[in-house]
Amino acid sequence: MRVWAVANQKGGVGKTTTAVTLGGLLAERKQRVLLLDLDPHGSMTSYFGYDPDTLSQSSFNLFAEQEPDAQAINALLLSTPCEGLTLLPSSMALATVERRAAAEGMGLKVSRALAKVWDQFDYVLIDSPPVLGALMINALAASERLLVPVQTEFLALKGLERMIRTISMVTQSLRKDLNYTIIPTMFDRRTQASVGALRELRNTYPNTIWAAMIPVDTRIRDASRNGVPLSQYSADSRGAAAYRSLLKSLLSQQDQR
Amino acid sequence: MRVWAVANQKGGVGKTTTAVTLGGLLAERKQRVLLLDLDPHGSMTSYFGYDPDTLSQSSFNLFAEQEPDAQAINALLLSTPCEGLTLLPSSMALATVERRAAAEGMGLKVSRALAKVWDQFDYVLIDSPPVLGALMINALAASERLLVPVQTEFLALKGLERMIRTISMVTQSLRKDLNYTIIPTMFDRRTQASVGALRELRNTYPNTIWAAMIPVDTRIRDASRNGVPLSQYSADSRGAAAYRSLLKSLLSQQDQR
Ligand SMILES: Nc1ncnc2c1ncn2[C@@H]1O[C@H](COP(=O)(O)OP(=O)(O)OP(=O)(O)O)[C@@H](O)[C@H]1O
Ligand SMILES: Nc1ncnc2c1ncn2[C@@H]1O[C@H](COP(=O)(O)OP(=O)(O)OP(=O)(O)O)[C@@H](O)[C@H]1O
Ligand SMILES: [Mg+2]
Ligand SMILES: [Mg+2]
Repeated sequence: MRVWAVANQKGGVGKTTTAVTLGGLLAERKQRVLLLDLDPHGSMTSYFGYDPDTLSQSSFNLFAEQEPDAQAINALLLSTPCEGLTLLPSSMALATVERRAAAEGMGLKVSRALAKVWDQFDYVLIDSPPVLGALMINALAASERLLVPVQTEFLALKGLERMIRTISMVTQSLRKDLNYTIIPTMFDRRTQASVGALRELRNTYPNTIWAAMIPVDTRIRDASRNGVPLSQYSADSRGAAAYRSLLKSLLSQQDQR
Repeated sequence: MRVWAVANQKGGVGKTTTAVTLGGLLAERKQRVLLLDLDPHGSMTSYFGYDPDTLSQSSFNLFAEQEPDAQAINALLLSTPCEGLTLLPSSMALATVERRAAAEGMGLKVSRALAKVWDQFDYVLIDSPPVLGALMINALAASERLLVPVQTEFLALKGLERMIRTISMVTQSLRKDLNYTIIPTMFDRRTQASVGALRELRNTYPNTIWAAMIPVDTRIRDASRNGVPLSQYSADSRGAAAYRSLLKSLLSQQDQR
């Protein structure tokens, strides 16, 4: 089982979109995929038509004092319209996890839970909230690879330096090496700000940035309105093609390691 | 002194942009304006060229056990390139406030601090992080009016229901009435998803939505790259015109109350 986290403290950069789209593409390759929503705001959960406010159980259950066993974790799972793609939803209760962040072992709750279902899934994609806290730390601690979507524009660029510093801070305290890839998103070749930002990104992070980028594509919003992953909604859209080539590059790196 | 908070749990909807742009327009009207950054990620602080990671003091100081007096609060203030516009910056340390959220009176730290400088400013605009927690509660508790930017697209619409529920939850526990306005942002009349979302928004929230909307405008990103409010960077841009008419409508409502 491979665990990939999608994280960035900047809001609205395409974290949920990236987790859902890559999850859909992995399911098309006949992989058994778990989408784990750790964002109290629950965009990934609402994407598939579930309401994070009314769900009686969710990823919040992973943080209980009495950690759930494999059976209890399975009881949390929900289906999606995409074969091979399973959702472990979030709920608003997750917002209260932060208060207990200082408690013993709180940073490892998610990785311990995932270890119990390691034989049921080939991939786990974790969506995290746009804020540095216990939920993001759990996502980083549980994963072997981190995907950092970055909008190709100025404010998002400024926030990236901070995200990279956060990654090294967290990996030092977890004493693990976390391999990360920067993914330029919402690139609009018609605007100077976007073109300039992409050039700046490539100059600043030559070794950790993905060579291509995800273009602006309105089909992405349409897919979320229809509650299906992008490649299922519109297989030949520009967005789907870009995410396919991203997945190919991520998988080829994986084989080399 | 009037205090307006800008908040939405959904990321990337234009919160920072709205706070900075309205602040700039109020300063042009010769109002003394304080921009207060309560987002640990510090987009508003970086907007004006300051680095939230290296600032030794910030809005974090407002949450100290020993509450700062007016003089100590003044020592936190930074200037911006716009006359009449002052910044109280954020820093990463703010991310640790959540852990102490349960402590006595933690929800009122900001409103108590602002009460100490009530005679120095005409308006305070508070930028908050995209997450429900102590920092957002402080922003809501300290303000008399709440602005809720919402991107005109599906995922942001889903999140709005939750934000409205949060507002009524918070106002009940604070025993105050919080007047809120929904502001449609990043509207792109060329895409069906945007047009449909705006129609849905107007149907669902007829009494609390602003009658017009903020269009997509690349000058907004250019302004943030140059570290000046939009109306200073490009007075006759579509975005500046839209924010001007928003401010006019907010001020006319205010006079009636
Ligand atoms: N390449 C793209 N082209 C056009 N729209 C996009 C693209 N990627 C994402 N979007 C849209 O932008 C919005 C923000 O994306 P998304 O919700 O995935 O970001 P996020 O980083 O998860 O946000 P949050 O910080 O709130 O969790 C969504 O409405 C999504 O449909
Ligand atoms: N009307 C608009 N047209 C085009 N771009 C916009 C518009 N409003 C905001 N933006 C851009 O969209 C991005 C997100 O805006 P902003 O950072 O203000 O959102 P936010 O809600 O504060 O995000 P966060 O959740 O990270 O705090 C910024 O790069 C900003 O320049
Ligand atoms: Mg998201
Ligand atoms: Mg912001």
